[in-house]
Amino acid sequence: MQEILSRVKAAFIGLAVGDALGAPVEFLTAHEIKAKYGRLEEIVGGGWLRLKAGQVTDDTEMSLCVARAIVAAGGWDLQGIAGRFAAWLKTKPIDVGDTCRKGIRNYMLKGELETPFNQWDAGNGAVMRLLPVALFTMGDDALLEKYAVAQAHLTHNHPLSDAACVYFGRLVHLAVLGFSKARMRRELEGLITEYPNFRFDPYRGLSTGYVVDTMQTVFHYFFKARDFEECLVGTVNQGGDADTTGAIAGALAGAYYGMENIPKRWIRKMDRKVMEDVVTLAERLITMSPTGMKG
Amino acid sequence: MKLIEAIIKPFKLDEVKDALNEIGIEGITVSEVKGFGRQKGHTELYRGAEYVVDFIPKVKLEIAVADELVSKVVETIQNTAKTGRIGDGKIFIIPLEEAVRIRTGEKGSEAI
Amino acid sequence: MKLIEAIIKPFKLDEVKDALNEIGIEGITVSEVKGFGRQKGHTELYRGAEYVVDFIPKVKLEIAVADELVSKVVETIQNTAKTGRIGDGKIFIIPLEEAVRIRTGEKGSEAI
Amino acid sequence: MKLIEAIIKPFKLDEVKDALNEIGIEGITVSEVKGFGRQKGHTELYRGAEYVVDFIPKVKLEIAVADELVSKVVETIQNTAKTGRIGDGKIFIIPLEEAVRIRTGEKGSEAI
Ligand SMILES: Nc1ncnc2c1ncn2[C@@H]1O[C@H](COP(=O)(O)OP(=O)(O)O)[C@@H](O)[C@H]1O
Ligand SMILES: Nc1ncnc2c1ncn2[C@@H]1O[C@H](COP(=O)(O)OP(=O)(O)O)[C@@H](O)[C@H]1O
Ligand SMILES: Nc1ncnc2c1ncn2[C@@H]1O[C@H](COP(=O)(O)OP(=O)(O)O)[C@@H](O)[C@H]1O
Ligand SMILES: [Mg+2]
Ligand SMILES: [Mg+2]
Repeated sequence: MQEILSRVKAAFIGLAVGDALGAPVEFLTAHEIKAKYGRLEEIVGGGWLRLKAGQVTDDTEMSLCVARAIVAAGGWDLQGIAGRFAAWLKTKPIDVGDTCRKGIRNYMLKGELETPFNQWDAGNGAVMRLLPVALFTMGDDALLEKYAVAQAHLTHNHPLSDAACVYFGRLVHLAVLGFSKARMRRELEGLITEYPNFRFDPYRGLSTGYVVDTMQTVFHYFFKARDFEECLVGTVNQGGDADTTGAIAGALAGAYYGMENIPKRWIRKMDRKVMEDVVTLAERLITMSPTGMKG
Repeated sequence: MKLIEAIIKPFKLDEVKDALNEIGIEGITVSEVKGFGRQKGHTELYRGAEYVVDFIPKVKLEIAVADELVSKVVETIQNTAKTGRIGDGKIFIIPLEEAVRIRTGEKGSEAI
Repeated sequence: MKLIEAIIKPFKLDEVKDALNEIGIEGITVSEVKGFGRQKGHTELYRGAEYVVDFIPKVKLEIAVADELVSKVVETIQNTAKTGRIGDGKIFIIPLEEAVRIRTGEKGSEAI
Repeated sequence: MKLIEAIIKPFKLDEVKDALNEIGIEGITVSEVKGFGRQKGHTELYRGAEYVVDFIPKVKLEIAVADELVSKVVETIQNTAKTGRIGDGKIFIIPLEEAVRIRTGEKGSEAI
């Protein structure tokens, strides 16, 4: 259980670190990043959001909303998650995705907990905040699937986004429980069979906010890299939706490699309060999960 | 979809923007305009000075919204922009047949 | 109701406003705009200077009116704003689904 | 007829105008507006001066077109005004019930 505890903390820290690392180069192409930074390997701030170094964006903040709602309720609470998204939106966050905004507004004004299917909903806004659901459902795949899709549908109702959420959750489960990369790679065969779009070798270098591009980038660098730093540096230097690819890759790599493998110099740069919160929440979530309950 | 056009007193802009933000609305296009009203030749306070000219500086907001949001948006603007004194302005609702987000090509209420 | 939008030569503004007042129309919202026309690159006199740029300063009027006043208003603007020379401008008639007077909450033709 | 309203990044104006000229569209009315949206105001270089305001300067185009030209015009604006970066803007299509050329009194698509 100690191993598991360390990995879940690393997963949530990895999410925040990936967000802060990639955010300064969000929307730049790989070429532009190369011209500006050579290779981006440090948490530097700046970018289109003019961030302070170590500042996180909506990827981490929405994940915190999900985590806090579950912990506060002592269990699954979709209404609580929606309510926290709404409260967060009113604070004028540093950034909010268009599809997320529309879904949250839908809840604020109509109280609805599910947005209708939309062809444009195949963005990565639901999967980027999936980690807390994966931690909370550790040990129960059916529960993961049920809750992953339910929280996704608050803002994103599209089969590609649903599939990305479920499979990202499954990979996090496997990583935390100590399974090998080979086992994780086999798990993805299910996703690729159902939705061949997600095939990531050969990797085409697309890293936009389209959920297929995002997950291809995450899978490609996660399986290719030999450690946490290599995974994240590879991911964010691909550019595109770099804070989100960075956050998702960071969650997965954190879950797989554990706390020791996350560069200390990156953690030192991060917002103190965020670091404390993610650690506390990760711990609470795993304790509440089926795996945690078994003890 | 509708295009909501609101003519309001300039000092009310921030307050109206904040009130719209509270209901999840962030996208607005604003222009500076001159207003001529039924109440001609009145003096209005604008940036600490009294205007006795027949036009008054106003601010025009254009907000494209999905149909189901229209009454909420109109209500929000009206409650916030109102002072009860002459010159508070108007809200116009214009049909919007199509909207496109230039960056992505999205259409319809996904675009706004 | 309709929203009448008129693009006219700036020096015609006072004349058009007076003519509209004459027929009982007092509420108008005015903006300064730039016009690009079919007759590109022509020189126009504006404030005593000749413009050879491809845009010409124009003034845009927006006037919300009840349906029964539309043709009178259009006719009035057209007769007054016309010089017969290139660049006189356009009048557009846009459907106006609802209007609200912010000060009182009145709706429809009471509001304009 | 439709009134096409496009909100675009100011530096794109000439490019969009040229692209529209290429497809035979020459009549356009342009205004300077302030944009509020996902792209935030900040220090921006605008006409050589640094601005620290919370809005982003945008340019609004108004183009009255005959129905059959609408999709071509929308496509042209979208292809030209797009950079793929947040803040590229919007295109709105508004019904236009009537148009008048002030100089001649012509109506309908003859007028635009
Ligand atoms: N019919 C109209 N069409 C367009 N704009 C109008 C119209 N009437 C008024 N306005 C705009 O609304 C502003 C306020 O109108 P005014 O008549 O002075 O006061 P109130 O709205 O309080 O009755 C004007 O300065 C003008 O900008
Ligand atoms: N299709 C159009 N849509 C919107 N505004 C237009 C259009 N055509 C012309 N305008 C506006 O009308 C003004 C006058 O047009 P122009 O073609 O120069 O002369 P005229 O109206 O005398 O034929 C232009 O400067 C522009 O502001
Ligand atoms: N709902 C809306 N109604 C009217 N204008 C809008 C609306 N949303 C955005 N805009 C205008 O479009 C501009 C760009 O919007 P923004 O949200 O920054 O980025 P993007 O268009 O790339 O999604 C804004 O600055 C504003 O002028
Ligand atoms: Mg982000
Ligand atoms: Mg992102």
